[in-house]
Amino acid sequence: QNNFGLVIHGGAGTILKKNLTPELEAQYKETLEKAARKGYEILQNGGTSLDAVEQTIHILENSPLFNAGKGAVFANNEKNELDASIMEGKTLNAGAVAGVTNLKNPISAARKVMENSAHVLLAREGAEEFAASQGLEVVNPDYFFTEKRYQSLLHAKQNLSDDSKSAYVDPYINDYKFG
Amino acid sequence: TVGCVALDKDGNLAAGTSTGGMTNKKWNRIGDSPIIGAGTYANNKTCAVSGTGHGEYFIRANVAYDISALMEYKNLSLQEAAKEVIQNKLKNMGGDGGIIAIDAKGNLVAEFNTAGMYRATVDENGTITVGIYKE
Repeated sequence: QNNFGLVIHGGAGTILKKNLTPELEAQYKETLEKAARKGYEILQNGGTSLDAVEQTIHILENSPLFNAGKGAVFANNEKNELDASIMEGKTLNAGAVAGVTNLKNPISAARKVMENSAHVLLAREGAEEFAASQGLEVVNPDYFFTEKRYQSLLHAKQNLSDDSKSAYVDPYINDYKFG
Repeated sequence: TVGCVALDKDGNLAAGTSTGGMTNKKWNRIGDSPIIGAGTYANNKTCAVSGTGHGEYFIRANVAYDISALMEYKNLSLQEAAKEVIQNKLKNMGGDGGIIAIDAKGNLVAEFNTAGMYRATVDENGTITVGIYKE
């Protein structure tokens, strides 16, 4: 038991040691540790759990290693469509955004929806417009481009001729299970 | 997908999840991450949860809320509730993935039914534990 603490994740799936080089494994661990330390500092200094969650997730969103923010996978239309949500246990207030393409940190948009709107979930252009009106950082969608994720999309398209399938299922590539 | 759950010194819980979804998704598909109760949930009476995995199954299983509900209505511990939902209910439906969670007493959980999950915990002493694979 702890008076305070936190847990973070960066996705689950077919993550096998043989698929990660020692260098890449070290990068993942370093980023996870950096995020955990950030959250700890906030909590240790008396910050709120909401602040810890938001700022910890910023570190993960800003890393190209994870499927969120920069490093997010590509949709079929070759855009990065981002979703996020946040919830406060004291009030049961919650906020979320879906399908946004130009918000650097979607988790902050979710928090703005929770705190500054009468709604829980805003989607796509409306969510983007609301977040911009709240002063959140808007970026060119190119900001989210990473070569690795783009190649995964091209690979997926090559391997899916059945149009009824909307997502790529490949047990040897982590992307699929990160959803 | 990435996520974080936290308990602060005032006893307040919070949960957050952020994602790019699935590669090659079409038709404005969204998964569980922005669905409150599916991929994210927090309640000071029970726990805070963030999920990652095959979103359609997480939505149908109402994963995050279900863990909280098992604690609230059946008095399961966080570990018991998380294990029941991830290793039994979700897995039996054919869904895979995992969750992280923290309860009002500061118990920390990372439960998943996949080969691995990128994860880290930090307790009140500042002890950080990082994991990737099942072991």
